Parts: sequence; C-alpha cells; structure tokens
Amino acid sequence: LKEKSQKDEL
Amino acid sequence: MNLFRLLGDMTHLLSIVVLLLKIRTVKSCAGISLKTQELYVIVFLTRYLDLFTKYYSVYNTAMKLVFLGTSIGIVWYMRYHKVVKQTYSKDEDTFKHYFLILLSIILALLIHRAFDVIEVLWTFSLYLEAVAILPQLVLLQKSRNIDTLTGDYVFLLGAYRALYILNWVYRFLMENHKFRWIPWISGLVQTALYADFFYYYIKSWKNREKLKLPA
Repeated sequence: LKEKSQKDEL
Repeated sequence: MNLFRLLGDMTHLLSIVVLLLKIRTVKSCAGISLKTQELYVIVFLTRYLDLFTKYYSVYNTAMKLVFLGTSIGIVWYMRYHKVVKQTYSKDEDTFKHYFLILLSIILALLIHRAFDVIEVLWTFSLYLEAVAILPQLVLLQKSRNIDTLTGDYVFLLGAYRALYILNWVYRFLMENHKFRWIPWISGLVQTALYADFFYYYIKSWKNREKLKLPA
C-alpha cells in the first residue's frame, strides 16, 4: 500500500 | 496528478514568471516585499530537504529546483542588483517578519505528525508559507500605486493556494486520501488571508479601474 501523505506536493 | 493540482502548480509558476518579468524587463521591484520573498526562500529550503532523501518524479524534482532557484534569484535581484535594488519600497516594507518565523518555529515544535528533523522542518515550512504573504499584503495596502504586474503577481499566488484546496478535496474524494489536519488548516488559513485582496482585485478588474486597497 502506497503511503498517502502529501509530501508529493509542492 | 489531478487537474487542480496541475493548475495550482502552473499558477504558482506563472506568478514567479510575472514577478521576474517585472524585475528583469521593467527593472523594478517597487511594491514587492523583500521580506515576503525572503520568507519564501526559507519555506522552500526547509520543505525541499527531501530532494536529497526521496525521489518522486522528474516533474517534482524539476519544480522544486525551479522554485528554489527563482526565489533565491529574486532575493538576489532585490538586494544586490544595482538598478533593481534602488526601486525597492524599503520604507513601506515594515512588517516584523522575524515574528512570523518565530511563531512558525514554536508551532512546528508543538504541532507535528512525527518528531524528527525533516518532519518538523516540513511542518514549519507549511506554517511559514501560510503567513509569508502578510508583509506583501501590508506593503500593498501602503502603496498608493499598485502596478498591474504586482497586482497580477499577488493574485496568481493566491489562486495557486485556492487551487490546491480543490486538489485536496479531489484527492480526498477520489483517491482515498485521509484528512490531513496540518497541511489543510495551514492551506485554508493561507487562502483566507487573500480573501480581502481577491475582493478588490476582482472588483477593479470588473470595473476596469486601477487596483487600490483601502488603507
């Protein structure tokens, strides 16, 4: 399960 | 990546293009708050530390480098470029921005998801970004003459955050994302700070008048 954090945002 | 997120990033990028256009072609930074620009450098430096630890995509890395490079470049122009620095509205750029840094540090030490260096700095960057526009808004209120590029710059910067909220709603509803208190509340606060500015910006645009904020 891939982590659903918001760190892939800018 | 959903459309709102992409539009948000593009608006953010466009705001920087507009500001650089003003600085590089008009050779002026009148009405632009150096304090806000310096806060953005701190925001990007503390948020993008994961450039060294985690890879997401070419897009993600490229955008981070662009935001870091342009924000540092803008501060350099405003501080050191021999023509541009003379146009800086220094006497009106009076907001005590150190206070915002201090407040964000305290808040990040108290409220975070995990207590490690990268996580606390990431949280700090969200809190600081939320309030970083304040010196700029105060400067605009003091400016008797807000030129079109400056108005457009601030509008695009606000639009970016508003689009990010739509992006979060989309991710929550369509991509099974959990509710994230820290980025959501910070983002909502950040967008709310623009409410007054949006109102006068849209009003001046509708009436084809020059933008002016009430003192």
